[in-house]
Amino acid sequence: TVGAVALDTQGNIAFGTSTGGITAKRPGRIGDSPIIGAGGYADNNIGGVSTTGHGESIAKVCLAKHITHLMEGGMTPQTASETALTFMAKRVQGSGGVVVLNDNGNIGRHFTTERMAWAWVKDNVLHHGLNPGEDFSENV
Amino acid sequence: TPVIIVHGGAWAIPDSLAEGSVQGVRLASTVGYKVLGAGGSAVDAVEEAVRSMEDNPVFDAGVGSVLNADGEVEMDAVIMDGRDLKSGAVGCVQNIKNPISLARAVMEKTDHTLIVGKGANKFAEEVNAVTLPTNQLVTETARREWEELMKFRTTVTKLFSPRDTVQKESVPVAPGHD
Repeated sequence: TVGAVALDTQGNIAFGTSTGGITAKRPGRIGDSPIIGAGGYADNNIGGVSTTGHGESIAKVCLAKHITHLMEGGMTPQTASETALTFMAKRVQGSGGVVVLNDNGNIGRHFTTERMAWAWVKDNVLHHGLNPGEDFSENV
Repeated sequence: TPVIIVHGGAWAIPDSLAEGSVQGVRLASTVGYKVLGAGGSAVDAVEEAVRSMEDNPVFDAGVGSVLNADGEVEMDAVIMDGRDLKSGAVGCVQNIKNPISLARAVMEKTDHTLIVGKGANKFAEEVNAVTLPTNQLVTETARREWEELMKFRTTVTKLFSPRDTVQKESVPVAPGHD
């Protein structure tokens, strides 16, 4: 699964998520990816989210909308990401990852799987990582 | 200040895909950022960033998709505009090069939010979406993985196991969350 969240110069937020499925999955099975509120969410007044991971778990907890609600309540994108993924792990024993922006352009990203490739660019500085705890940066 | 953040999937990414995954998300974020820098909309930016990853066989989306139990490719995609909460999505669509662009077409050219299966492919024909045969969407690695999984019946849950609770033979377990 791949995904992106962006904030443009007009203050508009959008997200996109796309997946090629899971190897040997049951034909017709759909996970979280194409479902609004699960595979992602975007609202100019709050922020945007794109999710990845165990789709059935993500769908059960409406992960993207959950994170949006937490941010609406005042949480930072990072805290909301960690809180929601912890909730998913405890409530439905599911793992995954998220990338998040709020309406001020603040970043959140978190994952509970072994790895997640991620990158973000702001003020011409690119950050990226793959393993837990990584955050490399460079000018672009 | 424009910002874009991307991911290339959260799972037990093998070492053989690690470097390619990092390079792929670096490229995708840069592609999206250039769109934003040129005054493009957030929707344009996420579409281009996702297309970049869909066109990269290292990722499980578009080119690089995997095979289902019947040996076919079924892809899903969604896009959403935060201005008015308009959104579009496709599910279980087959042989489409860039499902994210098809999802955008659903958002912009229909009154619906999600079209699946044969209906999604019929809609793809209506909007002249670029198609690819299955053998060009699936990598040799994905085909070998399919053969292995069909043989050993690895479950969806195992692929997305939490790294702190499930011990695997070949992958060291790191504690806690990122």
